[in-house]
Amino acid sequence: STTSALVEELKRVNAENKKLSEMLTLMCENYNVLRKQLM
Amino acid sequence: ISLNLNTNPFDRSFPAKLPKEEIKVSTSAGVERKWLVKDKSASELREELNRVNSENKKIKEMLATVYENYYALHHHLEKLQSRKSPEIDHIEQPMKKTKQDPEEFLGFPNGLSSGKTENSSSNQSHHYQQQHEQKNQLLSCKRPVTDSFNKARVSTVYVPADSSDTSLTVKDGYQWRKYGQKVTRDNPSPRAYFRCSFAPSCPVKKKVQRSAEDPSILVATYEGTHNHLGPNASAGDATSQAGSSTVTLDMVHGGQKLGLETNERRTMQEVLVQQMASSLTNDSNFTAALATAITGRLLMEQSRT
Repeated sequence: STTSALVEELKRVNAENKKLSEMLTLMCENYNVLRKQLM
Repeated sequence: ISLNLNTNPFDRSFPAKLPKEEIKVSTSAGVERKWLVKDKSASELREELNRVNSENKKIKEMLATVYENYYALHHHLEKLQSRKSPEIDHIEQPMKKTKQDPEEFLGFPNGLSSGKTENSSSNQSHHYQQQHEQKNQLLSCKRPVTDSFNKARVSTVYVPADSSDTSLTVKDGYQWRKYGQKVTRDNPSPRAYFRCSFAPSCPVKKKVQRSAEDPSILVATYEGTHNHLGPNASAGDATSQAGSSTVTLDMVHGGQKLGLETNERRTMQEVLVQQMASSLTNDSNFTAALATAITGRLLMEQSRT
């Protein structure tokens, strides 16, 4: 049960990381757009 | 004969996640080994989990930083957009007008110059009365009734002056460079044109002419606002023309403040943008994470197509 719990947790954190990475990419894109507007 | 004690139901649910050797174990000699492998895989899982968790934490921190930077930038952009039109036009517009005829530089407000409206005797007496009221108050700061744009950047100051003084000098705490003089219709006194001594970086212009109706009053018309610190008001201003110099300086300082605010804001924006750009690009973790994220996204899009 410990292993399964670990694997579940790993899956969850991996999925979360993926979402966060996507959000970070989007935020960087938006940030660059804004920066260009200010330049 | 399988010796799997089924202590871990996950083995069936997620076989692909476990090492192949664990599934293959089927001899009694391998029981001990199996447990070792299980322990090892659990410890590996923990390590992997720790690694992913720390990565998760880093991404969250980076995301928080980017959010902060983004919203700071967004806030500044909104501020700029809301205040942009009056102040930027304020500075840029006078520069565009430098080649215009000085006569078109500014119009005297309320018929104080040789305007057609003064042909009417009633108007003339009305304006004359107005001027005397202004003279009694020593100084009056008015805005011409041209249009809303000029209202924001043109000021007229009436200063009592000695009739024998022909210098057309109005002391307002700033240094001016005279660049022209012109005789206008219906006014025996010439009109002098001045630029701020900081020109061309400072766009402020001033023209001075005696009032046609009352030669003891100097009419100084200012266009634009100073974008630099001016010299302090001289003591002579304060003693000889206490009322006028005070009001004049208030007006001039107001313009100066606006110019300074604009400069400060521009500098702040530039510094902010540079700091954000350099901090983001210099952070190897950030760029690596960003590259990974972008690559992952591209791969995802490719796999979809």
